[in-house]
This record gives sequence, C-alpha cells and structure tokens, in this order.
Amino acid sequence: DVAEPLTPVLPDGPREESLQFVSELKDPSCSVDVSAVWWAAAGGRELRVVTASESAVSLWEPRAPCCWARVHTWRLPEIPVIQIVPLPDTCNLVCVALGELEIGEIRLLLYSSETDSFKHSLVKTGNIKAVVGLKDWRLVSSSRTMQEQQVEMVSLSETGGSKDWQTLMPPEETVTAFAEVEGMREALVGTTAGNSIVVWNLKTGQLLRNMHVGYSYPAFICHRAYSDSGLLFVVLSHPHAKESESCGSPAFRVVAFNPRTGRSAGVMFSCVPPGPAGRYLEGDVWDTAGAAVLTSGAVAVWDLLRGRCTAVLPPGPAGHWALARWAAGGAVLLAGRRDGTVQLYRY
Amino acid sequence: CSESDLGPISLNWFEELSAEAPP
Repeated sequence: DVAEPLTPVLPDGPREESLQFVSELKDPSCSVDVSAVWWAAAGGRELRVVTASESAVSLWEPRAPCCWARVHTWRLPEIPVIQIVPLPDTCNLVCVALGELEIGEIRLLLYSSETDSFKHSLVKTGNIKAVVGLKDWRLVSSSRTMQEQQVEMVSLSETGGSKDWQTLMPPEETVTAFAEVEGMREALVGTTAGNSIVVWNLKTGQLLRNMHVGYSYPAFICHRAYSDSGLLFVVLSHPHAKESESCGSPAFRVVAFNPRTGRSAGVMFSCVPPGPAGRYLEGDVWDTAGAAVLTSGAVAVWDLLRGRCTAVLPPGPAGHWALARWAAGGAVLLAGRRDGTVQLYRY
Repeated sequence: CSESDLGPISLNWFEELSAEAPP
C-alpha cells in the first residue's frame, strides 16, 4: 500500500494537478462498473466503494490503513448488471441498471434498518434507453416501445419504494443521456440521437426546448449542465468520435446555449493528448474535471474549462484501465480494470 | 461567445420558456 509513483504523459509542460494513489481493492469477479456511495457509519457517514459484476453488486467499506473489506454482496443472477446509476446526495442506497444489450430494469439495493438486512427492490422495467439519478432522491429514465417514447421521473423513498411519478413530454428523437441543471432543481437537459439538446421543466413535465447543434460532432452525450448569466452550459462527450486534423481526437466539449434563441457556441474543447493515448472510450465529469478511459487503456484527466489534460494514468503491467469514475465531490478518482481491480486516487 | 452570436439573453429563460411552452 505504498503510494505508487505516476509518470503522467502531458502534452504541454508540467502538470498543475496530479493524481495521488490512495488505496486499492480487488473484486474477484470481472467488473462491469464501479461507483462510490455514502453509507451510514458510527457517528456519521463514510464513503464506500460499490463494484458491479454481471451477476452481483458488492459494497466495500474502508479499513485502516488503505484497505477495503467487502461487507455485503447483492446477488442478481437473473439479468446481467449493466451499470451502477449514481444517486447524488443519498445515503445507504445503490441504484443499478440490469439488462441484455439495453437496460431492461432498474433496481435499488439498500440496507433496511427495520429488518436489519440488505435487500433490493424493483423500480422500473421496460426498454430503457437512458437513466440518470438526480438530487433529492429522484430518478429519470427514457424508455421506448415501437410506437412511442416515454420519459418519466420517479421520487424514491428511503425504504426502496417509489413515492411519486411524473411523466415528461418526450421529444421525437430517442433520448441518449440526461443531466440535471445544477442549481435549478426543476430543470433537466437531455441529448438525443438526432443531435439535439432538449430541456424539460421537471415540475410540470413540459418540454421547453429542442436545440439542434448540427452534425459536426455526432452522437454526443451530456454529462453535466449549469446555468449562468442567462446561458445554459452543457458538458458533452463524444464516445465514438474519430480524430480530425484540425482538433485532434475529441474527448469533452463545453458548449454554451442560449435557451431563448436556441443558438449555441463552443466554449472549450478537450482533446486526447497526442501520441499513443488512443481515442475516448467512456468517461465521467465532476464540476470542471473530466476523466476518461482511452482505447490505449490509459485514464486521462482534464480541466474542462481550460481544455487542458492535467494527468494521465498509463495502463500498467497488470492491464488496461476500463472504468473511470469521480467520487466524493471530485476529490477522488476511481479507476477500474476488467479483472476487478479498483484503485483510488486523490485528485 | 458574445451576445450577438447567441442572440438576446434572458436571465429568466427557464420561467419564460415554462410560461410559453404547451402545458
């Protein structure tokens, strides 16, 4: 458990921020996702790691110094786990999406103090295309039948049930991702398969805006949104983007939208460092920090407002990185390998 | 980006669009 020295490969001079190795855990199963959750502990709450394999989800608690112990495993043998859905500001709760090819159901995994036992409960079934957890124990998902698309928000109860449902007006195109607008409890944005940004009023269910952003950067998905000075800023990524001569291989982009006019302008562009790093595969955003797994097996971190790569975790002899997730308000990066290894880094 | 690129900006865009959009 000695801090591992890093050799970041940076495109433009010395790093200003860096990643500092903190600890490692190893799940014996192949990882499909990793996340961090707050969990009640003596005298307060503590950050715990959640690892997901195809048939089980495990909760890990910190044991000093720098060690992790698995405290519970929820067995989910019927349908493969696809992803963990982060629920901000919750405690003692894990949300997972299960399915084959696409999400077929969403479940809550939790500890019940009433029965002093761990349990899981079904929240939603369907052909679910996108799901996001919002503040205040809310979950939004889009699902599609042959005839129509359904977008719904559910309010979750602390016992794992669903308290209240709100239907949101669906856009014509399939919704690919959602992001809550930070600081605006009733505003939600989504990206669509038709290269649009859509905006909803969560209280009324109204679809307020459908803003097309052109086909220059196809198949983007939204990670984060906030409103400032009358503009809506959205952080996008391009999971299937190819390298172009003018701007290299794109990872994240910050775009400003004027919701009144539907016009947009690029604010900042974050590229994969030149060299053998490869292309963007998948990533996570917290505040102004973006982290992504690249096709080379490295994890790269960017300051999104400056468009600058600040650190790179190269693939080690033990294998390629496959997962990169932020935890604890962006202060901790979880990097995961398919073999079940998860390393925590302080950023 | 400037206001001329993006058109007239309103600080109350969310409330205004909610009032204008179909219920």
